[in-house]
Amino acid sequence: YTFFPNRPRWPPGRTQLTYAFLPDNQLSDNVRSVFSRAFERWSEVTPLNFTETTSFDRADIRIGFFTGDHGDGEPFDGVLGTLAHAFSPPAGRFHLDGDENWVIDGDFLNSSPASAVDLESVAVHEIGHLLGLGHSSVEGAIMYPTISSGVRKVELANDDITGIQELYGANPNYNGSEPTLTPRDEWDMSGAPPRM
Amino acid sequence: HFFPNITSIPPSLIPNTTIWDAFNNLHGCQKGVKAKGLAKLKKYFQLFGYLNNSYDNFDDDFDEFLEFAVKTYQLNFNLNATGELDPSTLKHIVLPRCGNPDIVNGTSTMRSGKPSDGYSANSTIHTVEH
Repeated sequence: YTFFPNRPRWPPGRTQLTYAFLPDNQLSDNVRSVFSRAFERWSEVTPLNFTETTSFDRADIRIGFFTGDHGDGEPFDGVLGTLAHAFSPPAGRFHLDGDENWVIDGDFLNSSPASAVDLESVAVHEIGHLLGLGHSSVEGAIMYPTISSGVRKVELANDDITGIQELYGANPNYNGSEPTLTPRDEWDMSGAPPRM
Repeated sequence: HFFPNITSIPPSLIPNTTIWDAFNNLHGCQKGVKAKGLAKLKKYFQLFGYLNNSYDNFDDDFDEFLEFAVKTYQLNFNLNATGELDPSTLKHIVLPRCGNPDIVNGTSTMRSGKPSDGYSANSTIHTVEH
């Protein structure tokens, strides 16, 4: 695990963070629940809690789907390529590429490869950035940079947990046991290498 | 575009190729060669922090800066650091990924904050390579 330069983090004592979705996106409850689950994965191992709010401008974390140039100097590039990006704390900006084919229920088994990306997998990764984690060289970690189509990976690895707990400490209710890394759900890709 | 599952995606939304697939044509390229498409690859590496923002030699020449970028990328992704665009390296490069850079301000954010050893085409490059 790594951190951004100078190890930015949410200020001590700020354990209750709010998040909101860009109103223009008009996301369904199903999509919003995907993000709720993704936040919960980080809450389980840290003292941080995340609550959705309808006040986009006042939220700590602001989530939006955009296409192409969306004003932050990091334009999206259409299907696949870059999928999303997020800013280090306390910026709280979380942008996803609106051109991707986002799958929201994570059922990737027994399907053929396609240009679809598991939304929750990407959300868990980007929330790691929002909290202060950089990319990791550990291939099994959530914070590994490549998040390919065809794979669902949402469980925090030891590397992720150790990193985030170095920044924020552990959730008092976290028992510290080994994370239950379930086998990655992968499509039958007929011999193609596993991808994240 | 949101879909409840993979099978619900209309075929018309599934592209035949993606933006980085063309990099597969650069198989075998190494320092000293000139190949169409290397300029775009240099922009790829700059986007993710492997070439310094001051780097502006976006031609199709495989220069020493690109070689260092490739080596750093290979180290970050636990590949053989050959500096050559071998199949395993290209296989990683074309994968969809997070848009955040792997290297910020010359520091690798993928290997526990270790310096990038000059591979990002910064001012320390000659103290390392030569």
